[in-house]
Amino acid sequence: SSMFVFPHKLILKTCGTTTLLLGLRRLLRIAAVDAGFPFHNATSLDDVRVAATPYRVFYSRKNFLFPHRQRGPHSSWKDEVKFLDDTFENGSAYMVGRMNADHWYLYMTSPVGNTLTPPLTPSSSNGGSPTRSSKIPTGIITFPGAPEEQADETLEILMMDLDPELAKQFYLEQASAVADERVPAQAREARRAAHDSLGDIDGQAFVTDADHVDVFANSKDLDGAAPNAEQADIEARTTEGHALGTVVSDMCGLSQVYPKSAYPDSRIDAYLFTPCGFSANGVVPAPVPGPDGKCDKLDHYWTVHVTPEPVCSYASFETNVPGGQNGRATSEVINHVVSIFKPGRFTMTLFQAKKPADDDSLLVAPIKHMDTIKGYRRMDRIVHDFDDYYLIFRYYERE
Amino acid sequence: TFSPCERSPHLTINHEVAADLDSTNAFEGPEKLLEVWFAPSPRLLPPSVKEGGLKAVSPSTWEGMLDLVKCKILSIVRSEHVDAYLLSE
Repeated sequence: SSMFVFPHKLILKTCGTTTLLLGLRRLLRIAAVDAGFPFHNATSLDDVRVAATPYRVFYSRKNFLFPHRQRGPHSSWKDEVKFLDDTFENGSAYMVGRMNADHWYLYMTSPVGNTLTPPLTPSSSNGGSPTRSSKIPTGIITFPGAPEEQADETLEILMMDLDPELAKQFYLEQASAVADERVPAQAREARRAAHDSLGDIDGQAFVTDADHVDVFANSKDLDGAAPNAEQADIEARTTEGHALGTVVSDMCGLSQVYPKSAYPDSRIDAYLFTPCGFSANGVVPAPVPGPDGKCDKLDHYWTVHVTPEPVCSYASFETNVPGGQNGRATSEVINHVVSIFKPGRFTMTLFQAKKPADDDSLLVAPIKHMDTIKGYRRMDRIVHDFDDYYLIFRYYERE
Repeated sequence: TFSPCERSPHLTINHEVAADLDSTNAFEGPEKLLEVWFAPSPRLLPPSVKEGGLKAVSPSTWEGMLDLVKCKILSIVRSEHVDAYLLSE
Protein backbone atom coordinates (compact mmCIF):
# COMPACT_ATOMS: atom_id res chain seq x y z
CA SER A 1 0.00 0.00 0.00
CA SER A 2 1.09 3.58 -0.55
CA MET A 3 0.16 7.12 0.38
CA PHE A 4 1.21 10.34 -1.34
CA VAL A 5 0.77 13.62 0.47
CA PHE A 6 0.96 16.88 -1.47
CA PRO A 7 0.17 20.30 0.06
CA HIS A 8 -3.26 20.33 -1.59
CA LYS A 9 -4.22 16.68 -2.05
CA LEU A 10 -3.72 13.18 -0.66
CA ILE A 11 -3.64 9.87 -2.54
CA LEU A 12 -4.11 6.64 -0.61
CA LYS A 13 -3.86 3.29 -2.38
CA THR A 14 -4.30 0.23 -0.19
CA CYS A 15 -4.06 -3.49 -0.90
CA GLY A 16 -5.54 -6.68 0.52
CA THR A 17 -8.35 -6.50 3.03
CA THR A 18 -7.54 -3.01 4.21
CA THR A 19 -10.49 -0.82 5.15
CA LEU A 20 -9.55 2.33 3.28
CA LEU A 21 -12.90 4.10 3.46
CA LEU A 22 -13.03 3.74 7.24
CA GLY A 23 -10.18 6.25 7.38
CA LEU A 24 -11.98 8.83 5.25
CA ARG A 25 -13.69 10.83 8.02
CA ARG A 26 -10.45 10.97 10.00
CA LEU A 27 -8.63 12.17 6.89
CA LEU A 28 -11.12 15.00 6.40
CA ARG A 29 -10.87 15.92 10.06
CA ILE A 30 -7.07 16.03 9.93
CA ALA A 31 -7.27 18.28 6.87
CA ALA A 32 -9.43 20.73 8.83
CA VAL A 33 -7.83 20.54 12.27
CA ASP A 34 -4.17 19.96 11.49
CA ALA A 35 -3.79 21.56 8.07
CA GLY A 36 -6.35 24.37 8.39
CA PHE A 37 -8.48 23.65 5.33
CA PRO A 38 -11.97 25.24 5.34
CA PHE A 39 -14.93 23.27 6.63
CA HIS A 40 -18.68 23.77 6.35
CA ASN A 41 -20.21 20.94 8.34
CA ALA A 42 -19.61 22.40 11.80
CA THR A 43 -19.40 25.75 13.54
CA SER A 44 -16.01 25.24 15.13
CA LEU A 45 -12.98 22.98 15.18
CA ASP A 46 -14.08 21.73 18.60
CA ASP A 47 -16.97 19.89 16.99
CA VAL A 48 -16.07 16.20 16.76
CA ARG A 49 -17.74 15.99 13.36
CA VAL A 50 -15.61 18.69 11.78
CA ALA A 51 -14.40 17.71 8.30
CA ALA A 52 -12.64 19.79 5.68
CA THR A 53 -14.59 20.51 2.51
CA PRO A 54 -12.91 18.71 -0.41
CA TYR A 55 -12.45 20.36 -3.77
CA ARG A 56 -12.88 17.01 -5.51
CA VAL A 57 -12.84 13.33 -4.57
CA PHE A 58 -12.00 10.21 -6.58
CA TYR A 59 -12.42 6.62 -5.37
CA SER A 60 -11.71 3.74 -7.71
CA ARG A 61 -10.82 0.08 -7.81
CA LYS A 62 -10.81 -2.95 -10.05
CA ASN A 63 -13.27 -5.75 -9.33
CA PHE A 64 -12.01 -7.82 -6.39
CA LEU A 65 -10.78 -11.39 -6.74
CA PHE A 66 -12.30 -12.42 -3.39
CA PRO A 67 -15.01 -9.88 -2.57
CA HIS A 68 -16.46 -12.00 0.25
CA ARG A 69 -13.22 -11.60 2.20
CA GLN A 70 -13.34 -7.81 2.16
CA ARG A 71 -14.36 -6.01 5.33
CA GLY A 72 -16.41 -2.99 6.31
CA PRO A 73 -17.97 -1.15 3.38
CA HIS A 74 -15.69 -2.91 0.88
CA SER A 75 -17.64 -6.15 0.53
CA SER A 76 -19.48 -4.79 -2.52
CA TRP A 77 -19.42 -1.78 -4.83
CA LYS A 78 -22.99 -1.05 -3.79
CA ASP A 79 -21.92 -0.76 -0.15
CA GLU A 80 -18.96 1.41 -1.04
CA VAL A 81 -21.16 3.78 -3.05
CA LYS A 82 -23.64 3.95 -0.19
CA PHE A 83 -20.81 4.78 2.22
CA LEU A 84 -19.54 7.53 -0.08
CA ASP A 85 -23.03 8.86 -0.80
CA ASP A 86 -23.66 8.99 2.94
CA THR A 87 -20.44 10.95 3.35
CA PHE A 88 -20.51 13.38 0.43
CA GLU A 89 -23.03 15.41 -1.47
CA ASN A 90 -23.04 15.30 -5.26
CA GLY A 91 -21.10 12.12 -5.94
CA SER A 92 -21.41 10.03 -9.11
CA ALA A 93 -20.65 6.32 -9.46
CA TYR A 94 -19.58 4.51 -12.64
CA MET A 95 -18.64 1.02 -13.76
CA VAL A 96 -16.27 0.80 -16.73
CA GLY A 97 -15.57 -2.35 -18.74
CA ARG A 98 -17.13 -5.80 -19.07
CA MET A 99 -19.42 -6.82 -16.25
CA ASN A 100 -18.62 -10.48 -16.84
CA ALA A 101 -14.86 -9.98 -16.90
CA ASP A 102 -12.31 -7.49 -15.59
CA HIS A 103 -14.00 -4.20 -14.95
CA TRP A 104 -13.27 -1.09 -13.00
CA TYR A 105 -15.30 1.12 -10.67
CA LEU A 106 -15.14 4.87 -10.16
CA TYR A 107 -16.81 7.26 -7.74
CA MET A 108 -16.13 10.95 -8.13
CA THR A 109 -17.31 14.38 -7.10
CA SER A 110 -16.69 17.48 -9.16
CA PRO A 111 -16.04 21.12 -8.32
CA VAL A 112 -18.54 23.93 -8.80
CA GLY A 113 -20.57 23.63 -11.94
CA ASN A 114 -21.97 20.22 -11.13
CA THR A 115 -23.26 21.12 -7.69
CA LEU A 116 -26.51 22.74 -6.67
CA THR A 117 -24.89 24.62 -3.82
CA PRO A 118 -23.83 28.23 -4.38
CA PRO A 119 -20.03 28.55 -4.53
CA LEU A 120 -17.97 30.05 -1.74
CA THR A 121 -14.56 31.64 -1.83
CA PRO A 122 -11.79 30.30 0.42
CA SER A 123 -11.83 33.42 2.58
CA SER A 124 -15.57 33.19 3.25
CA SER A 125 -15.28 29.76 4.78
CA ASN A 126 -14.16 28.09 8.01
CA GLY A 127 -17.12 27.51 10.17
CA GLY A 128 -19.99 29.83 9.48
CA SER A 129 -23.34 28.24 8.89
CA PRO A 130 -23.01 24.50 8.79
CA THR A 131 -24.99 22.60 6.21
CA ARG A 132 -28.19 21.03 7.50
CA SER A 133 -27.27 17.70 6.00
CA SER A 134 -24.91 15.39 7.82
CA LYS A 135 -23.17 14.95 4.50
CA ILE A 136 -20.01 16.82 3.62
CA PRO A 137 -20.32 19.22 0.71
CA THR A 138 -17.69 19.02 -2.01
CA GLY A 139 -16.55 21.41 -4.68
CA ILE A 140 -18.43 24.41 -3.31
CA ILE A 141 -15.34 26.57 -2.86
CA THR A 142 -14.22 28.50 -5.91
CA PHE A 143 -10.55 29.22 -6.46
CA PRO A 144 -9.46 32.21 -8.54
CA GLY A 145 -7.15 30.87 -11.19
CA ALA A 146 -8.68 27.40 -11.22
CA PRO A 147 -8.96 25.03 -13.03
CA GLU A 148 -5.58 23.50 -12.48
CA GLU A 149 -2.61 25.53 -13.50
CA GLN A 150 -0.82 22.53 -14.94
CA ALA A 151 -1.67 19.30 -16.62
CA ASP A 152 -2.98 16.55 -14.37
CA GLU A 153 -2.55 13.08 -15.79
CA THR A 154 -2.68 9.74 -14.00
CA LEU A 155 -1.97 6.43 -15.70
CA GLU A 156 -2.85 3.15 -14.00
CA ILE A 157 -2.06 -0.33 -15.33
CA LEU A 158 -3.68 -3.29 -13.55
CA MET A 159 -2.21 -6.64 -14.57
CA MET A 160 -3.59 -10.11 -13.89
CA ASP A 161 -2.32 -13.64 -14.53
CA LEU A 162 1.36 -12.72 -14.37
CA ASP A 163 3.98 -14.83 -16.13
CA PRO A 164 4.84 -17.46 -13.48
CA GLU A 165 8.59 -17.35 -14.12
CA LEU A 166 8.73 -13.57 -13.89
CA ALA A 167 6.54 -13.62 -10.79
CA LYS A 168 9.17 -15.67 -8.95
CA GLN A 169 11.32 -12.55 -8.73
CA PHE A 170 8.94 -11.23 -6.11
CA TYR A 171 9.45 -14.10 -3.64
CA LEU A 172 11.81 -13.65 -0.71
CA GLU A 173 13.58 -16.94 -1.41
CA GLN A 174 14.49 -16.08 -4.99
CA ALA A 175 15.33 -12.46 -4.21
CA SER A 176 17.64 -13.56 -1.39
CA ALA A 177 19.45 -15.91 -3.75
CA VAL A 178 19.88 -13.12 -6.28
CA ALA A 179 21.10 -10.76 -3.59
CA ASP A 180 23.63 -13.34 -2.38
CA GLU A 181 25.06 -13.52 -5.85
CA ARG A 182 25.23 -9.77 -6.27
CA VAL A 183 26.35 -8.59 -2.84
CA PRO A 184 29.86 -9.54 -1.67
CA ALA A 185 29.87 -11.81 1.36
CA GLN A 186 31.71 -9.28 3.49
CA ALA A 187 29.17 -6.57 2.87
CA ARG A 188 26.38 -9.04 3.53
CA GLU A 189 27.86 -9.96 6.88
CA ALA A 190 28.25 -6.30 7.82
CA ARG A 191 24.65 -5.66 6.88
CA ARG A 192 23.47 -8.61 8.95
CA ALA A 193 25.54 -7.50 11.96
CA ALA A 194 24.16 -4.00 11.68
CA HIS A 195 20.66 -5.36 11.43
CA ASP A 196 21.14 -7.43 14.59
CA SER A 197 22.63 -4.56 16.52
CA LEU A 198 19.76 -2.29 15.56
CA GLY A 199 17.42 -4.76 17.15
CA ASP A 200 19.33 -4.48 20.40
CA ILE A 201 19.26 -0.73 20.64
CA ASP A 202 16.42 0.12 22.90
CA GLY A 203 13.84 2.30 21.27
CA GLN A 204 15.62 2.82 17.99
CA ALA A 205 13.00 2.65 15.33
CA PHE A 206 13.80 4.69 12.31
CA VAL A 207 16.90 4.38 10.21
CA THR A 208 17.57 6.10 6.95
CA ASP A 209 19.69 5.00 4.05
CA ALA A 210 23.28 5.80 3.26
CA ASP A 211 22.61 9.00 1.36
CA HIS A 212 20.78 10.80 4.12
CA VAL A 213 21.60 10.05 7.70
CA ASP A 214 18.91 10.30 10.35
CA VAL A 215 18.42 8.01 13.28
CA PHE A 216 15.44 8.59 15.46
CA ALA A 217 15.26 7.83 19.14
CA ASN A 218 11.94 6.02 19.14
CA SER A 219 8.78 5.55 17.14
CA LYS A 220 7.26 8.72 18.54
CA ASP A 221 9.94 10.62 16.67
CA LEU A 222 8.52 9.62 13.31
CA ASP A 223 7.99 13.30 12.70
CA GLY A 224 11.69 14.02 12.59
CA ALA A 225 13.64 14.17 15.82
CA ALA A 226 17.28 15.25 15.81
CA PRO A 227 19.68 12.59 14.52
CA ASN A 228 21.79 10.73 17.04
CA ALA A 229 25.38 11.14 15.90
CA GLU A 230 26.65 8.10 17.81
CA GLN A 231 24.51 5.83 15.70
CA ALA A 232 25.43 7.46 12.41
CA ASP A 233 27.85 4.71 11.45
CA ILE A 234 25.26 1.94 11.40
CA GLU A 235 22.20 3.47 9.87
CA ALA A 236 23.58 3.08 6.36
CA ARG A 237 22.17 -0.45 6.52
CA THR A 238 18.50 -0.85 6.00
CA THR A 239 16.09 -3.60 6.90
CA GLU A 240 16.14 -6.74 4.81
CA GLY A 241 12.78 -5.93 3.24
CA HIS A 242 14.04 -2.63 1.93
CA ALA A 243 17.43 -4.00 0.90
CA LEU A 244 15.87 -6.87 -1.04
CA GLY A 245 13.24 -4.56 -2.44
CA THR A 246 16.00 -2.49 -3.97
CA VAL A 247 17.62 -5.58 -5.47
CA VAL A 248 14.31 -6.72 -6.98
CA SER A 249 13.55 -3.26 -8.31
CA ASP A 250 16.89 -3.22 -10.13
CA MET A 251 16.73 -6.79 -11.39
CA CYS A 252 13.18 -6.80 -12.72
CA GLY A 253 13.57 -3.52 -14.61
CA LEU A 254 11.33 -1.24 -12.55
CA SER A 255 14.25 1.05 -11.77
CA GLN A 256 14.51 1.69 -15.49
CA VAL A 257 10.92 2.81 -16.05
CA TYR A 258 12.07 6.31 -15.15
CA PRO A 259 15.85 5.88 -15.44
CA LYS A 260 18.36 8.02 -13.61
CA SER A 261 19.80 9.08 -16.95
CA ALA A 262 16.58 10.92 -17.78
CA TYR A 263 15.40 11.66 -14.23
CA PRO A 264 18.63 12.21 -12.25
CA ASP A 265 17.05 13.31 -8.97
CA SER A 266 14.45 10.56 -8.85
CA ARG A 267 14.30 8.25 -5.88
CA ILE A 268 12.86 4.73 -5.38
CA ASP A 269 11.73 3.24 -2.09
CA ALA A 270 11.09 -0.50 -2.52
CA TYR A 271 10.14 -3.28 -0.12
CA LEU A 272 9.98 -7.05 -0.53
CA PHE A 273 7.46 -8.68 1.78
CA THR A 274 7.78 -12.05 3.55
CA PRO A 275 7.23 -14.63 2.14
CA CYS A 276 6.40 -12.79 -1.08
CA GLY A 277 4.93 -9.60 -2.48
CA PHE A 278 6.51 -6.32 -3.42
CA SER A 279 5.76 -2.61 -3.18
CA ALA A 280 7.69 0.39 -4.45
CA ASN A 281 7.20 4.13 -4.54
CA GLY A 282 9.12 6.42 -6.83
CA VAL A 283 9.45 10.18 -6.51
CA VAL A 284 10.46 12.18 -9.56
CA PRO A 285 11.38 15.75 -8.65
CA ALA A 286 10.24 18.56 -10.89
CA PRO A 287 12.64 20.01 -13.43
CA VAL A 288 15.29 22.39 -12.12
CA PRO A 289 13.88 25.91 -11.54
CA GLY A 290 14.64 28.65 -14.00
CA PRO A 291 17.00 31.60 -13.39
CA ASP A 292 14.30 33.40 -11.43
CA GLY A 293 14.16 30.51 -8.99
CA LYS A 294 10.57 29.75 -9.90
CA CYS A 295 9.40 26.33 -10.95
CA ASP A 296 5.88 25.83 -12.21
CA LYS A 297 6.08 22.06 -12.05
CA LEU A 298 5.39 19.75 -9.14
CA ASP A 299 7.28 16.64 -8.09
CA HIS A 300 5.61 13.51 -9.42
CA TYR A 301 5.24 9.93 -8.19
CA TRP A 302 4.88 6.40 -9.41
CA THR A 303 3.98 3.29 -7.43
CA VAL A 304 3.96 -0.47 -7.94
CA HIS A 305 2.35 -3.30 -5.95
CA VAL A 306 2.83 -6.96 -6.76
CA THR A 307 1.04 -10.11 -5.53
CA PRO A 308 2.92 -12.98 -7.22
CA GLU A 309 1.06 -16.11 -6.00
CA PRO A 310 -0.18 -18.10 -9.05
CA VAL A 311 -3.71 -18.45 -7.71
CA CYS A 312 -4.23 -14.69 -7.56
CA SER A 313 -1.24 -13.12 -9.32
CA TYR A 314 -1.64 -9.41 -9.83
CA ALA A 315 0.47 -6.29 -10.27
CA SER A 316 -0.44 -2.64 -10.46
CA PHE A 317 1.51 0.33 -11.73
CA GLU A 318 0.40 3.93 -11.31
CA THR A 319 2.12 7.16 -12.27
CA ASN A 320 1.37 10.83 -12.58
CA VAL A 321 4.69 11.63 -14.28
CA PRO A 322 3.57 13.43 -17.44
CA GLY A 323 4.15 11.51 -20.62
CA GLY A 324 6.06 12.98 -23.54
CA GLN A 325 7.87 16.31 -23.38
CA ASN A 326 11.47 15.50 -22.46
CA GLY A 327 10.57 12.31 -20.66
CA ARG A 328 9.20 8.96 -21.75
CA ALA A 329 6.05 8.78 -23.80
CA THR A 330 3.05 7.16 -22.14
CA SER A 331 3.09 4.29 -24.65
CA GLU A 332 6.77 3.61 -23.86
CA VAL A 333 6.01 3.42 -20.17
CA ILE A 334 3.11 1.02 -20.72
CA ASN A 335 5.19 -1.28 -22.93
CA HIS A 336 8.05 -1.25 -20.43
CA VAL A 337 5.85 -2.06 -17.44
CA VAL A 338 3.92 -4.79 -19.24
CA SER A 339 7.19 -6.41 -20.34
CA ILE A 340 8.26 -6.72 -16.69
CA PHE A 341 5.26 -8.84 -15.72
CA LYS A 342 3.99 -10.24 -19.05
CA PRO A 343 0.43 -10.53 -17.70
CA GLY A 344 -2.20 -12.70 -19.32
CA ARG A 345 -4.48 -9.68 -19.37
CA PHE A 346 -4.46 -6.12 -18.14
CA THR A 347 -6.51 -2.96 -17.97
CA MET A 348 -5.15 0.51 -18.48
CA THR A 349 -6.83 3.71 -17.34
CA LEU A 350 -5.65 7.21 -18.10
CA PHE A 351 -7.17 10.25 -16.39
CA GLN A 352 -6.34 13.38 -18.28
CA ALA A 353 -7.42 16.83 -17.10
CA LYS A 354 -8.89 19.07 -19.77
CA LYS A 355 -7.28 22.41 -20.31
CA PRO A 356 -9.29 25.62 -20.40
CA ALA A 357 -8.98 26.03 -24.15
CA ASP A 358 -8.98 22.31 -24.79
CA ASP A 359 -9.72 20.88 -28.14
CA ASP A 360 -10.17 17.20 -28.79
CA SER A 361 -6.86 16.90 -30.62
CA LEU A 362 -5.16 16.63 -27.23
CA LEU A 363 -7.11 13.46 -26.63
CA VAL A 364 -6.49 11.77 -29.94
CA ALA A 365 -2.70 11.44 -29.81
CA PRO A 366 -2.31 9.34 -26.65
CA ILE A 367 -5.24 7.14 -27.60
CA LYS A 368 -3.69 6.12 -30.91
CA HIS A 369 -0.29 5.38 -29.44
CA MET A 370 -1.66 3.39 -26.57
CA ASP A 371 -3.73 1.14 -28.79
CA THR A 372 -0.73 -0.94 -29.81
CA ILE A 373 0.95 -2.96 -27.09
CA LYS A 374 3.37 -5.54 -28.41
CA GLY A 375 2.15 -9.10 -27.87
CA TYR A 376 -1.36 -8.07 -26.82
CA ARG A 377 -4.75 -7.76 -28.42
CA ARG A 378 -6.92 -4.81 -27.43
CA MET A 379 -10.33 -6.09 -26.42
CA ASP A 380 -12.04 -2.94 -25.16
CA ARG A 381 -11.62 0.78 -25.74
CA ILE A 382 -13.84 3.12 -23.75
CA VAL A 383 -13.62 6.89 -23.37
CA HIS A 384 -15.58 8.88 -20.81
CA ASP A 385 -15.80 12.61 -21.45
CA PHE A 386 -16.39 14.19 -18.03
CA ASP A 387 -16.76 17.92 -17.43
CA ASP A 388 -13.10 18.46 -16.66
CA TYR A 389 -11.43 15.11 -17.32
CA TYR A 390 -11.12 12.51 -20.00
CA LEU A 391 -11.07 8.93 -18.76
CA ILE A 392 -9.56 6.49 -21.23
CA PHE A 393 -10.02 2.79 -20.44
CA ARG A 394 -8.40 -0.07 -22.33
CA TYR A 395 -8.51 -3.82 -21.78
CA TYR A 396 -5.92 -6.15 -23.35
CA GLU A 397 -5.35 -9.88 -23.53
CA ARG A 398 -2.18 -11.72 -24.48
CA GLU A 399 -2.15 -12.92 -28.12
CA THR B 1 17.62 28.18 -7.06
CA PHE B 2 18.50 25.22 -4.89
CA SER B 3 21.25 22.67 -5.12
CA PRO B 4 20.80 19.14 -6.51
CA CYS B 5 21.48 17.79 -3.03
CA GLU B 6 18.58 19.70 -1.53
CA ARG B 7 16.34 18.58 -4.36
CA SER B 8 17.10 14.90 -3.80
CA PRO B 9 14.23 13.11 -2.06
CA HIS B 10 15.04 11.93 1.45
CA LEU B 11 14.26 8.38 2.66
CA THR B 12 13.31 7.44 6.21
CA ILE B 13 12.68 3.81 7.20
CA ASN B 14 10.42 2.71 10.03
CA HIS B 15 12.67 -0.05 11.27
CA GLU B 16 10.31 -1.09 14.05
CA VAL B 17 7.57 -2.06 11.63
CA ALA B 18 9.63 -3.07 8.61
CA ALA B 19 11.89 -5.56 10.35
CA ASP B 20 9.28 -8.08 11.46
CA LEU B 21 6.51 -7.73 8.95
CA ASP B 22 4.94 -11.03 7.89
CA SER B 23 2.54 -10.92 4.96
CA THR B 24 1.76 -14.63 4.82
CA ASN B 25 -1.97 -14.01 5.02
CA ALA B 26 -2.15 -11.22 2.47
CA PHE B 27 -3.91 -12.53 -0.62
CA GLU B 28 -6.00 -9.96 -2.44
CA GLY B 29 -4.22 -8.06 -5.18
CA PRO B 30 -6.48 -5.30 -6.46
CA GLU B 31 -6.16 -2.10 -4.47
CA LYS B 32 -8.62 0.54 -3.40
CA LEU B 33 -7.59 4.02 -4.51
CA LEU B 34 -8.75 7.23 -2.87
CA GLU B 35 -7.72 10.67 -4.05
CA VAL B 36 -8.96 13.72 -2.15
CA TRP B 37 -8.19 17.22 -3.36
CA PHE B 38 -8.70 20.21 -1.08
CA ALA B 39 -7.52 22.80 -3.61
CA PRO B 40 -6.80 22.77 -7.35
CA SER B 41 -3.04 23.25 -6.84
CA PRO B 42 -0.46 24.04 -4.14
CA ARG B 43 -0.46 27.65 -5.31
CA LEU B 44 -4.14 28.02 -4.54
CA LEU B 45 -4.29 26.99 -0.90
CA PRO B 46 -6.97 28.90 1.03
CA PRO B 47 -5.67 31.60 3.40
CA SER B 48 -6.60 29.57 6.47
CA VAL B 49 -4.28 26.73 5.52
CA LYS B 50 -1.02 26.34 7.39
CA GLU B 51 2.20 26.62 5.42
CA GLY B 52 2.81 23.38 3.57
CA GLY B 53 -0.84 22.36 3.72
CA LEU B 54 -1.35 18.61 4.14
CA LYS B 55 2.38 18.07 3.78
CA ALA B 56 2.88 19.85 7.09
CA VAL B 57 0.78 17.24 8.89
CA SER B 58 3.07 14.98 10.91
CA PRO B 59 3.43 11.27 10.08
CA SER B 60 2.33 10.39 13.61
CA THR B 61 -0.97 12.18 12.94
CA TRP B 62 -1.44 10.20 9.74
CA GLU B 63 -0.72 7.02 11.75
CA GLY B 64 -4.03 7.45 13.57
CA MET B 65 -5.90 7.54 10.28
CA LEU B 66 -3.87 4.63 8.86
CA ASP B 67 -4.71 2.51 11.92
CA LEU B 68 -8.35 2.69 10.88
CA VAL B 69 -7.33 1.58 7.39
CA LYS B 70 -5.20 -1.30 8.80
CA CYS B 71 -1.91 -0.05 7.39
CA LYS B 72 1.42 0.75 9.02
CA ILE B 73 4.11 3.10 7.75
CA LEU B 74 7.18 1.23 6.48
CA SER B 75 9.13 4.17 5.13
CA ILE B 76 8.78 7.69 3.78
CA VAL B 77 10.44 9.48 0.88
CA ARG B 78 10.21 13.22 1.31
CA SER B 79 10.74 15.67 -1.51
CA GLU B 80 9.94 19.32 -1.90
CA HIS B 81 6.38 18.83 -3.13
CA VAL B 82 5.33 15.34 -2.04
CA ASP B 83 5.82 12.86 0.80
CA ALA B 84 5.61 9.26 -0.45
CA TYR B 85 4.65 6.76 2.26
CA LEU B 86 5.29 3.06 1.72
CA LEU B 87 2.75 1.13 3.79
CA SER B 88 2.30 -2.41 5.05
CA GLU B 89 -0.18 -4.94 3.53
